[in-house]
Amino acid sequence: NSQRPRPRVLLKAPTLAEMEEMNTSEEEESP
Amino acid sequence: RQVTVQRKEKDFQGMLDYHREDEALLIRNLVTDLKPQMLTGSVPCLPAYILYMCIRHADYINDDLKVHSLLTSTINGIKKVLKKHNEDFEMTSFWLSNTCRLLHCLKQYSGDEGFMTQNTAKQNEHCLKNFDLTEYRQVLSDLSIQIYQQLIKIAEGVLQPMIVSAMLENESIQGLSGVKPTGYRKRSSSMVDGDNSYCLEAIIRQMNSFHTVMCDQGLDPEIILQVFKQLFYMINAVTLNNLLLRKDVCSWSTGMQLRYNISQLEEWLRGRNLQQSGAVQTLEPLIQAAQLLQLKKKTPEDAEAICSLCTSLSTQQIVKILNLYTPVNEFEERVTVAFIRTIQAQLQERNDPQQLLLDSKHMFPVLFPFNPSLLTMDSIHIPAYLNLEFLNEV
Repeated sequence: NSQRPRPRVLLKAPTLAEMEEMNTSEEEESP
Repeated sequence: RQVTVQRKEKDFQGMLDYHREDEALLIRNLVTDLKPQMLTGSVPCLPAYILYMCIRHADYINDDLKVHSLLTSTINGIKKVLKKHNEDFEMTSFWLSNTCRLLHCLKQYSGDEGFMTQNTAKQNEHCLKNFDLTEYRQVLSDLSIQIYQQLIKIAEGVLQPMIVSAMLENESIQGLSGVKPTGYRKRSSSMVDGDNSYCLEAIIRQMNSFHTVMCDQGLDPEIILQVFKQLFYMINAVTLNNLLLRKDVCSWSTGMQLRYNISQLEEWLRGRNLQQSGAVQTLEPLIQAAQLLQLKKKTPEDAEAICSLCTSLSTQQIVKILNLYTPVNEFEERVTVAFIRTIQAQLQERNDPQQLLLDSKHMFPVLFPFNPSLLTMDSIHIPAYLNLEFLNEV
């Protein structure tokens, strides 16, 4: 069915806690 | 004759493009360094709409890394701003409004039919084409809960020091101090240094201020209702807990003043159209305690009346108030042990909780119902003072 929009691709996201962790480790790495 | 060729402006499709290297500047100018006061008079939740228009363009060009990066930087930026302003009601309310609005946009324009029922045809054109951001919606929902909790903590911190003096100690009814229990007169605020007494008007003024800020910033009405239900719960808990521990306020006159104060709070809720918040229901134990102080406490019929009235107070709380009750003067008798035994006997079948005091830190779970916007993206104007000239309208 050419009328049908193609399905959207699910973008995986880290959880809020994981984001926090990544952010903290980045801050620690930078002097 | 000079021929003027009028060039038709290319239609703005409600998308914003920027170079990847400008992302940090975008987050700085739109999130971390933004002062909510700057946006007075503009569309409420403007940052959320701008961010959505940027996300939409990244989706349009099928750039998943740009979407990931922008959403991650936005969320981290909001968290940073909240951490820095963790005692600022206005800033916290502003980011709660915007985070919820961005969440609503990601639903409204997700392409999921369940969220599109109220969209116009034009709005449907503004849906995401390539990516499903369900997982990011969950992150924004979790972030909204965190911001809501911070907002409540700030508001409670402001109100808490006012509650006891405003609700139990301050006498706004004229002539009531003459019927206070002897030996306890003018005790109010004597336990604290300096003049830390507040009248109910101070609480109402503060709640007016909270309410105005949240409304002006376009916070969802359903969230505003939940904020006031939570704050009224705390007013109930702190006031009742003090009443249950202080003999000097367990009197007929305090009951009268308390009932008057509660009626003022109810009136305030009506005036601000917040009746459906459930806030009044959270005051029920306090309303009953005020009535208990005022009821007669002598005959078996009085005991019957108390038991049928005080359904939101536990047996332990009723008995405690009766034990603490202090007669107004020598003509009023103390509550007899026999009367209290009658009450206990009548209430023994109740399955009441064992603890005497209420948990003043209890929080009701918050809900963020979907609230689609009537605005169309291509109608949104970006003011020059936001310094976002590097965003290109597409």
